[in-house]
Amino acid sequence: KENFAGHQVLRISAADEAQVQKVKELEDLEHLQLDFWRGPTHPGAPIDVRVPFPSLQAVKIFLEAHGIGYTTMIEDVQALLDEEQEQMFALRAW
Amino acid sequence: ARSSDTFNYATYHTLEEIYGFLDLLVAEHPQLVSKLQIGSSYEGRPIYVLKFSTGGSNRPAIWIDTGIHSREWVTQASGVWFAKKITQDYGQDPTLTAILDSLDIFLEIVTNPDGFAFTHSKNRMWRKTRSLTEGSSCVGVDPNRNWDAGFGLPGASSNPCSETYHGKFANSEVEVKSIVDFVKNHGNIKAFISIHSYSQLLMYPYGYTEEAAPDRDELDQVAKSAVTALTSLYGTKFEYGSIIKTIYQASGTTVDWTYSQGIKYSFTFELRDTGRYGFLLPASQIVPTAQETWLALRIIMEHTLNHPY
Repeated sequence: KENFAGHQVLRISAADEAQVQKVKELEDLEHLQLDFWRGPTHPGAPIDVRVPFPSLQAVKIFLEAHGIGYTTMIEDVQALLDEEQEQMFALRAW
Repeated sequence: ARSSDTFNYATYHTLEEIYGFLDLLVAEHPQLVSKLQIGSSYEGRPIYVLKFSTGGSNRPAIWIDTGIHSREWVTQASGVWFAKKITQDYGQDPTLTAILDSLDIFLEIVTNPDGFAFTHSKNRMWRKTRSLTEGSSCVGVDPNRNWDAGFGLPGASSNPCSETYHGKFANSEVEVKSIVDFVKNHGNIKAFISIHSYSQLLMYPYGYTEEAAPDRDELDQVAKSAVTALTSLYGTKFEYGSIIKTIYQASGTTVDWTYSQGIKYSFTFELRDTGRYGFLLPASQIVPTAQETWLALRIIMEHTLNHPY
């Protein structure tokens, strides 16, 4: 089963069209293995992207270098998945 | 669960549990509910649709589907809740009773069974189908880019490794083709609602072109009323509009195809995440999400009933 330990979901705020395009450049870099949960659309619309641990630093440096704001929406995807599984199994046991 | 009354709607379920629920509901309401198999998935799983009907033959109908993107778990869970709600409210809720006295409702809860099974067994983040693409090591096609409406235009990817890969040709995915064949054979579907998550949107055609749909004004009005009803319950904010204007250009989408087939009331929902969970919406939000969405669905279904075409 795929493990997502260390994966984070970043919520990116692209302030203008140029920043949206910059984020779209990220989308094309296959080696980063980014998973866009909400893709880049228009300025002001939140962009959510799951970033595998090995790519985290590069992505954050890229965003900061281009002055693109972001917050960490999910600190550790696997932790949330574990919670979800526990909840399902607990109720099933019940 | 021994009955649909003891089934737990406030937790996520496996494919087997959901398929078991379908049989429970049919057994409890044989006069109202039947289960149709419209095909088999790429990996051979049955594709089931619940039919809610109070009689008649080939009545005008409403189609609702959930789970076409397998990781959007709150949608399949909401579909289960809708199914139970319909059986509870027929004969109780005057609006739903009027709808079902004239229209049939088709509800496909697990529209991408292979992908859904995969999210439970191997990869919770899986979105696409599980079909193999010759010449590529990447698996799956985005079933919401595979329809014959603007297929292959900008707004989908030709790269089999992309999450929005449109597939080698329109309707290449049996999960899509099964619905296409059903809709064409039925020939009397008047509303088609495909439910996704997340980002709290209610959208109508088009996704592949900036051109306004001929019925844009009416669709916009219905969407506005539906969103108002949805927000009235828990204050969940929704935006509405055409796909291309509300999010981005998306080609080969479900509702662009259904609209092209003359099904005027074609809508796509993107259900909540009001917080910061994305696809990992806590199970505690399943029922509130389904409840608020139901209010919007009732508006669309009532409008369809009152505006025959």
